Amino acid sequence: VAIFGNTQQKTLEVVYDGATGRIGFGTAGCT
Amino acid sequence: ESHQYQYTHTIHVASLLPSSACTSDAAAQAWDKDSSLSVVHKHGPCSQLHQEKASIPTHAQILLQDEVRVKSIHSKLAKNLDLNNAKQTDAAAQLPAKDGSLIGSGNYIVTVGLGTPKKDLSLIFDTGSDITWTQCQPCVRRCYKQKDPIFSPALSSTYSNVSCSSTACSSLNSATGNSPSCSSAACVYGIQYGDSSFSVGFFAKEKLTLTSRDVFNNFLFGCGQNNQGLFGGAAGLLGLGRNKLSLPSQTAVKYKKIFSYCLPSSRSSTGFLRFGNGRVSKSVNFTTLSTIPQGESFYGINIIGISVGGKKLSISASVFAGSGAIIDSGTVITRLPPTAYSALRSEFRGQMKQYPMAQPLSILDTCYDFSKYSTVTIPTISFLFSRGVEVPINARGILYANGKTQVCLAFAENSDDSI
Repeated sequence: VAIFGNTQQKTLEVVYDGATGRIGFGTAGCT
Repeated sequence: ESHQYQYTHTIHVASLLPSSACTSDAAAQAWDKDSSLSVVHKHGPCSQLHQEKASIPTHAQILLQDEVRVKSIHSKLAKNLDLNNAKQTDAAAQLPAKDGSLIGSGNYIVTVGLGTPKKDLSLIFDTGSDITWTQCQPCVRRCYKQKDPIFSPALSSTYSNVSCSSTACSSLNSATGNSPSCSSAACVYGIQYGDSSFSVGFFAKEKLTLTSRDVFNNFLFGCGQNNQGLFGGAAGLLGLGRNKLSLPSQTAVKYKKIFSYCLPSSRSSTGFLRFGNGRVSKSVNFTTLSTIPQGESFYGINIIGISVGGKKLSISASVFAGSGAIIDSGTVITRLPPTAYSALRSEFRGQMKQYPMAQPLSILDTCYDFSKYSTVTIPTISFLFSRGVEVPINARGILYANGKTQVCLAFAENSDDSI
């Protein structure tokens, strides 16, 4: 598999929604 | 950092280098109110585990350990695929014996409370593994050195061992890749990592305190009595995978298996790990979470394409679809199928040809010498996921700096398109 690693996840808001089977990405998540 | 037409980032080279002072991001402060924990880099100045400079691994060591983690993920998937197909091949026999989950070096730390009275423990947070464990007194066989005091079940009024005959005990098989064993009717877990690090101990229940308003009784965790490996002073690991023993599954009644995080832009700043669906910002775009058949604990994602400097790379959809992809908080560098990486590297190098190149750094083969520059302009990189979700990568997620003289494109390739 390809792997999306943590360097590329920096400052993104990453939302895991295991209930509805979605994953979300937002920019500038730490600010 | 400034953006020109959204196709480039212009950044100060100095900002790519580590700072010795911790600067908390505003949004990461005082979040106890909304089920949030502060996230810090294990080796950065915001971490209580911050070590003497001499004991912090070099970037080359970090990347080497990252490669070990990636190999372990691949071998775990390959092993499960092999088991699913009911075939035992010579190749499978050469895989690491027990690679249930994985430790790497670029890990982020959160602090949680365990027991009554509560003891704070700094744990590596990991979406790529399932069970939560910490080192426990009396460390029957061995404990490595950690910064926090080692948890002592004898001093907690809410600790209890899990029995060997319980469903929870038998669930360890899928969560760790290892069959549990039994000691005086107490369930014994064992988890081994790709770099030969491991933890063995009692599987137990205890009160877990995430924040003052988020307290869980009877949380199942590993109370490690024999622990060795490259855990860097952390007290253990917080398993955020998809198995039913993971933290999101055990707290599903309250949080509905929803959690979010933001990894800070540098080692010297803080991010957050938040549980539940409160305060998800409006800018978040959702794509489909998929399941890798051979690795159901992993969070699968569907990469559709990549753009560099606003130009969509010409990569056949079958390249990504053939291998699948996961998102992992414990892998440092994104790994791509060779065909995709080759296209990314070629376009990036083409748009960076004004800068002198430098020696490769471990698995990173596209490096530049920025020592003569105070600012540099680099192309933006965006990932395209299913459902039309485009995710621009932060400038500090595009480059990996080993000093001004060796700043590298922070992507690497898998050994084979089919992986």
